[in-house]
Amino acid sequence: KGTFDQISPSEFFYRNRDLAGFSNPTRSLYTAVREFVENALDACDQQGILPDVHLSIKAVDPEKPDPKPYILSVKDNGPGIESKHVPLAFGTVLYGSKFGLKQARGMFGLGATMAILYGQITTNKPVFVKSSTDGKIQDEFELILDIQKNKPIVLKHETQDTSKTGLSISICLEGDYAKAGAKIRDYVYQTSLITPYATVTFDDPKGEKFRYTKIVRSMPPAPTIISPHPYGVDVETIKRMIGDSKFSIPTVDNNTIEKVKTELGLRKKDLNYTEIMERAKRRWSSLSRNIRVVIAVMSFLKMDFAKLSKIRIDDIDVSRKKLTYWDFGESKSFTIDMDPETDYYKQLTNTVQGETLVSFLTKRFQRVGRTTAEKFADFAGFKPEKRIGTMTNEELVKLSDSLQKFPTFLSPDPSCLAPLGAEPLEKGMKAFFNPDFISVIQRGASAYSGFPFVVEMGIAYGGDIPPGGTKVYRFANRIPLLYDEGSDVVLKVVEEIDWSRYKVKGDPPLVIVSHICSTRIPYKTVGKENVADRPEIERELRLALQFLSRKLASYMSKRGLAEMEKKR
Amino acid sequence: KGTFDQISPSEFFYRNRDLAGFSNPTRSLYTAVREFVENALDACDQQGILPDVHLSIKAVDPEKPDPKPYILSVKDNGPGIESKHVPLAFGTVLYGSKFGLKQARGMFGLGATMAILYGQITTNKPVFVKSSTDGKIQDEFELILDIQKNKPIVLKHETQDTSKTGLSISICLEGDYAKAGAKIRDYVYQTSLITPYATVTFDDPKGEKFRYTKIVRSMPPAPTIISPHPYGVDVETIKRMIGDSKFSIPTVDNNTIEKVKTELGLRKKDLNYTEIMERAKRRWSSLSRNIRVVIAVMSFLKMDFAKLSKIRIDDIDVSRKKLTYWDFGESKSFTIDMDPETDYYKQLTNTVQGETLVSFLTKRFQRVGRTTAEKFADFAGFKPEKRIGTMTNEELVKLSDSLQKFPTFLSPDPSCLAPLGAEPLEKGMKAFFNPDFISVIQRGASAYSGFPFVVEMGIAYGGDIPPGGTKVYRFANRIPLLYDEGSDVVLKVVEEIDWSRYKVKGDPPLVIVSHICSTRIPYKTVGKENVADRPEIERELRLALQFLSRKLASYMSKRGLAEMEKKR
Ligand SMILES: Nc1ncnc2c1ncn2[C@@H]1O[C@H](COP(=O)(O)OP(=O)(O)OP(=O)(O)O)[C@@H](O)[C@H]1O
Ligand SMILES: Nc1ncnc2c1ncn2[C@@H]1O[C@H](COP(=O)(O)OP(=O)(O)OP(=O)(O)O)[C@@H](O)[C@H]1O
Ligand SMILES: [Mg+2]
Ligand SMILES: [Mg+2]
Repeated sequence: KGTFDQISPSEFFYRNRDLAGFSNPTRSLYTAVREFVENALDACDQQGILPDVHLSIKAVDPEKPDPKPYILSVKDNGPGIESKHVPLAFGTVLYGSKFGLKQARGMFGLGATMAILYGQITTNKPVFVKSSTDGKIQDEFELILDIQKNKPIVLKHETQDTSKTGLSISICLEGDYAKAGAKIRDYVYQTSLITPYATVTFDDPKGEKFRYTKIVRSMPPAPTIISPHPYGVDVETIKRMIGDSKFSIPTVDNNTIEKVKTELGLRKKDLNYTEIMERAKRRWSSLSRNIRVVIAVMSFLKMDFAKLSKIRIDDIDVSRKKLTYWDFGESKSFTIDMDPETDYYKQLTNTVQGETLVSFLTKRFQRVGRTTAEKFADFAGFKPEKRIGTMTNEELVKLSDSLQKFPTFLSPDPSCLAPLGAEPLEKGMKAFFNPDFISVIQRGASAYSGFPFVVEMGIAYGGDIPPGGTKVYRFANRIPLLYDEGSDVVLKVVEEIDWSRYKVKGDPPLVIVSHICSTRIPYKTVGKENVADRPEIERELRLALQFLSRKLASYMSKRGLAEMEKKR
Repeated sequence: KGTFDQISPSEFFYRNRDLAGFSNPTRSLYTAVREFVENALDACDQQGILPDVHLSIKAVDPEKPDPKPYILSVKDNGPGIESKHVPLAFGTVLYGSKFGLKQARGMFGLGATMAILYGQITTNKPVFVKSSTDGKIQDEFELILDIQKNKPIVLKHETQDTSKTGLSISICLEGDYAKAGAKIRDYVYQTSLITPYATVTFDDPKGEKFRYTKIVRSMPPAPTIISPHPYGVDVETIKRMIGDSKFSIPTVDNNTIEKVKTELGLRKKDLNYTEIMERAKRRWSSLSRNIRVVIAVMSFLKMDFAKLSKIRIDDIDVSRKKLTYWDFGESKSFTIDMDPETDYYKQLTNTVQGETLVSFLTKRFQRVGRTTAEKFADFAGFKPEKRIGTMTNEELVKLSDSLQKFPTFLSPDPSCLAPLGAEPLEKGMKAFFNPDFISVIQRGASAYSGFPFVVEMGIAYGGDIPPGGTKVYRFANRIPLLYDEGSDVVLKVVEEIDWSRYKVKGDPPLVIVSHICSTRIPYKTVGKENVADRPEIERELRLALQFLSRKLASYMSKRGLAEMEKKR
């Protein structure tokens, strides 16, 4: 009979590390480089710091043949990580700061930890992390992972003086630079293409130094976090949003009374009921939600603190407007009526039953105004003032389904996205390919499943581009994707093109650069190497490519005419 | 500044459910069917029960258009699950019984839970599980998932009388049978092809009933669990194996003394030292390891229990043969010599320093005999009697690297695998395709990264096979793989074949069936739809296909000659 076990997420990814891109020394060296460089760029992007990222790979014993141990170090000038978060950030899988709905390279909370894990299981060496968040003190850690328990073990923690913020991380891992070198150099080269505001330097094991200095001096705006869009929800998400927005009635005990006094700024106990309520009214906007609920209850009980401490609230029946409490002094239960016209009644209603559907929609979702919310309520068959805390399970499913089917929600707000921009993309492609012809487009924002995305694409021909057929450079959220192009949506779209229709023959010196930005890239694997063919994304890529191909076609025909001219 | 969060594995797979095959209602309905059917077949295989699996998919409201809620139920005659394990097995991600090194369809501990999760987030309905392990009492559960905490919530648990063992599971989920139906029917059809000893029945939403009765009456042997092979280890695995095989010195306190007495079967305290040691000697083979260590310590101390309870063991220096203890009565430390000739000395040495390298290798790995272990020790530069508990970190890395490089370990033991067999495969293909020509091969066992695997392949031509080009049926551990064939190693191998070399022209009525069995299939995704192109697997597939293609070629030429005969 089978014996049951539970394994931790780090244990799961240890056993199935090919899922995360750590299948062999060649691929693992590449993936580890990616994970650290992408973390450095994410950190700088978030804080509006022009990135300066230094990558170094050195063989421990250069004489030995590959695969062999390498020391991989990445250093950045970013905001660093606070000392208390460092061990968990790097020692725990599914721990990170990028779980919100925001455009970033990272999204899983496991990339760096997996690289450290791979280093540890192949060379048994710890990871060294240096981090400074204030530019004065640098925390230096030596950590290893407890893979079975998914937690870090801090071997050393010291502090040093420093003069800059930033993070540096260094691991020793078994790699194969002979096989991985070309891809790693490509990755660095392409990273600087798509991040023209970053300076990236790379010292490789052979002693070669690669330096890609920034060619753009201004930061693009940092990506911002956004509320969910109705098209992206399911019942679980709805339930959590409702759960966040309603509270249970707090117990009115001495603890609570102390909190009320603190928030009202009262030191002495001797304010009477009227004075308490007046002070609460003046300070209303600064009171926390729980305290407002207590004040609301007090408004109906008409009691001061002394009396309040002698009762227990038993029931608040909002629909029948009755409040029932047990009086310890009198040892009996009382029920009083609540005046539904008061703001205090509204406060209690919101608390017990949650906000109205219209208020919930306009506050919790992006781009839903009052009119849209009311039209939606009508479409879904709910009263606009329906209290979301009173929805049955069936009603929650109806709400979730209707949110996805209502046709007139505005498309998701793309202002949270940070695409590269047509101009920097063109500048970067010119610098890298020095082409005879270039054309670039940034499509308008679109969305899939409630996630906004933007497609940017560039096509370049001739110049320094070697002939030999179309070369496709794929990027997603400013990450170069170098593996698994066979199952990527961009290649699917490119291979549909019949180039002869666009006057391009044979094996042309042609480059296509494609960049997709989104609050959530639909990667097919945890290793983030290829993008799934969501119909909306495929469509946008196709429209972009057709636009650029027509531009190329008119260049090719002008060029064809010019050559015929020359021959005469 | 980013705020850090930890998410649970169920939260991770909720947010990234496309990684597990739950990307949309069409794919999710298919994946949910797979997960439940594969669990049922695994359970029957493990216990040698001829499987009888019933699948039913019914629309909740047949009038509505797709996608819409369906009730998916799967029932089997397997061994069931013990009541105490049911909530966790289905309510927790990364919880299961298939984490050991054994051929099985399941391997991640999350398939069923993901299907239940998808049902819950699309219809808010609980899962119903009925399980009987003894054929008398059936436990019936109604569960929902706490996705954020990765644990089940039991809504109901009742018991009923029953007359059979087995498990049935039923969820309500949003699916699209209009789009998924063809693939689901394919899946059921192909499952019965590769599992000819199983009866599979399927009631579909349109009221159609599909019945695939078993065509083979005997069970293949159940797969067995095996020890790891040296080629599959890394430092983490080595450290855990060593950790399992050595113990720290147990504290000799009253608790320990009570345990010793219990294991020696002593009720009274009044046996003297000699009598204790004699009794221990007689019962040695039944004593637990910790107790043997205490007895060993006592043999050097020459104390009975009363004296023993007054001391504390401070140090056991095996290499210098000295035992140091603190006497509470005398308030001072004593050091005594240990006689290295005694078995008791060996016991302590094993405990403190672990077993010898040779003993470790022969016991903990498969197919390593004493001679091989000694040759390996020489190759790796260790003394054969080196105590594995005394290895430094560098030595552990050297051991791990050498284990992977030593060229003369026997290839992994394939007797733990349960391939279908050439004859049942041929029988199944004949029944399904009724071909004019068929040839089948089961390759000898091979291995990749220490995991044994076997390739079985069949080729069929003509008969009831419709013309239109080669159709490839892929299987892994008796699971039909119906998606993502573009990035599967089998298609890569098939597409290299130039069929004209084998006298096959045009779009032939040709079928290729490929089956890979292993203790670990290198899937590319958590959704288990395609297999990675590990070189050893690719090679085996290629050799199998070349062998079968030559058989087909000689049939085609005979057939060609026969037709030319006819024409004359
Ligand atoms: N160079 C860095 N500077 C600042 N913060 C960093 C740096 N590297 C990592 N971090 C922090 O550590 C966290 C964990 O990093 P990790 O790479 O494991 O996960 P992630 O980047 O969130 O997601 P992914 O798995 O997709 O990479 C990040 O979320 C980030 O907050
Ligand atoms: N029909 C069944 N009969 C007996 N045991 C079952 C059945 N279905 C599930 N189980 C048990 O529940 C566990 C969890 O199932 P689950 O599908 O989530 O994971 P798994 O099968 O181990 O791995 P995978 O994620 O690869 O499917 C299994 O390991 C098995 O022990
Ligand atoms: Mg990261
Ligand atoms: Mg399973």
